[in-house]
Amino acid sequence: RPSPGSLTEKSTVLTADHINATWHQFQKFLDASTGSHVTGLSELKKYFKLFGYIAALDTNVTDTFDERLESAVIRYQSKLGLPVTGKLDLDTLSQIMLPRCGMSDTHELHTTRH
Amino acid sequence: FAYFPGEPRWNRPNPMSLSYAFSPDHMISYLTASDMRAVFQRAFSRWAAVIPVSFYEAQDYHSADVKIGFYSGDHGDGQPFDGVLGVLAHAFSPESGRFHLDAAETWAVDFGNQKSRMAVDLESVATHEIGHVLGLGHSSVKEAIMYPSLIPRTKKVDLRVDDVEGVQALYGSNPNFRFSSLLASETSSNQ
Repeated sequence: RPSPGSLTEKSTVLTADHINATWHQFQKFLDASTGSHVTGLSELKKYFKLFGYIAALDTNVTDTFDERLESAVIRYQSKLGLPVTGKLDLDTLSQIMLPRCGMSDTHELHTTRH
Repeated sequence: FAYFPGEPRWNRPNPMSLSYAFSPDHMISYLTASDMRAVFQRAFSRWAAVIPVSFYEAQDYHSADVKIGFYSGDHGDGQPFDGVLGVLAHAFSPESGRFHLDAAETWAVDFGNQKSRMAVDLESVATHEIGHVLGLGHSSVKEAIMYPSLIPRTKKVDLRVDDVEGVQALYGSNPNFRFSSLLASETSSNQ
C-alpha cells in the first residue's frame, strides 16, 4: 500500500488539476493487486459494475482485491488500450479517475481495432 | 468501434432526417441560447458530414427525435448523475433519443471565457453523446470521439477513422464524404 507521498513522486498525472473529485479517493489503490486489502476497494468494485466490467456484486461487497476484481481490471485495461497487468498501476488508475461518459463500456457486439 | 446489443439504429425513410430539441425545463442558465444552439449544430453537423442523415433543431421538445436536457442527481432514468466531474453525460441507444448532461458540471463553450479548472467542453461531450444516439458504443481507440473519457479543459471534436467506419457501417456513407480527406487530416494531427 503506497504512502501518500509516493503518488507525488511517481506521477504528475495523478496530481494534476483534472483529478476527478468523484473518484479522487481511488488513488490510494495504486499498485494494489490480487490479495491486497485496502479500505474503500469496494467502491472501485462498484465503479467496475457501473461500467460493465463486473456482472454482479454480492450484497456484502468486500475491500479485498479478489479474482473477480482482477478479472475486471484486465478487461478494463484491454478495452481501453492500456498495458494489461491485472494490477492497479499508474496508467490504469489515472484512466479510471478521469471524468467520463456514463454509458457502459462493455455492451458491444462487434469491435475493430486499428 | 462498438455497437449496442442488436446494433440498433434509426429507421426512417430516405433521405433520413432527425430532429433534436432542448428541454424547456432542464437547461443551464450561464450559457446563452445562441451559444448552446451553435455548439449542438456543429456537433450534429460533424456526424451528418459522414453519413446520409441530416439533423435539424425542432421547436417542439416532446415530438423531437432527440431530446437534450441538463439534469442533476437522480433524474428518473435509473442512471443518476454524481455531481462535479465523475460522469459527465449519457445518451441512450436508438431510437430512444434521450440525451442527458450532468447539470453539476461547469460546461464551457470557450475556455477563454470559462476559467474553471473543472470546465468541460460542451461540444466535445455533445459530439460523443450523439455517437451513442446514433448507435455507437465506446471505442478502444484513445483518439476516437467514442473513447469514454475526457480530460477537463480539453477539446476533442473531430471524428476519427474509427468513429466514421463505425457509424457508416450503420447508415452508409454521405455521398459527399471522402475518406481521403479524413485520413489526411488524421495523419496531419498525429504528426
